[in-house]
Amino acid sequence: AALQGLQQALPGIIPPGLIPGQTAAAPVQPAQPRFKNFVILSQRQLTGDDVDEDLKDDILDIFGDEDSFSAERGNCFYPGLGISMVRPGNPTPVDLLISLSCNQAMGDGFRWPYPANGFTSETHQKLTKIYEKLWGPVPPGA
Amino acid sequence: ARTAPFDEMDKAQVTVLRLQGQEP
Repeated sequence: AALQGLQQALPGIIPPGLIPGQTAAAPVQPAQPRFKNFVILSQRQLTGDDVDEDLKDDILDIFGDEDSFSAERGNCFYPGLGISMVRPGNPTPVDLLISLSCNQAMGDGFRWPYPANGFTSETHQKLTKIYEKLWGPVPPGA
Repeated sequence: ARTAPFDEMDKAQVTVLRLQGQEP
């Protein structure tokens, strides 16, 4: 007890674990990186090579066209794919959260330009292909 | 032509992120 009192009086002098029955402090977990409060499993910056340019064009073609969207969307939102676009000279990114399982996208940093944000079946297929090109098969719940 | 703001992204830096989605 005297030793314990001494440790309390002089923290750091006696290493933790020296006193029997005392548990070591849990290591501090690093905060998981998040995008719009959703846990990031991995991320990739699209570079200027041809494959990435094609991917970028595909993404812009989908989201730049009202016909990509319909009212058909799930009553849920579990985004498995995020996209962040930063224009030169504009500090506000255009961010997208995409939930394939719930068939819809949400935007941040801009006003959603269309009346609907659910995917058409064609859009769903295109986005699935984009996901597969980047990371392989789309897991359920993405 | 693409709808704004996607018509301004030719020189944009685009990052794609794989997110957890629904926890299994």
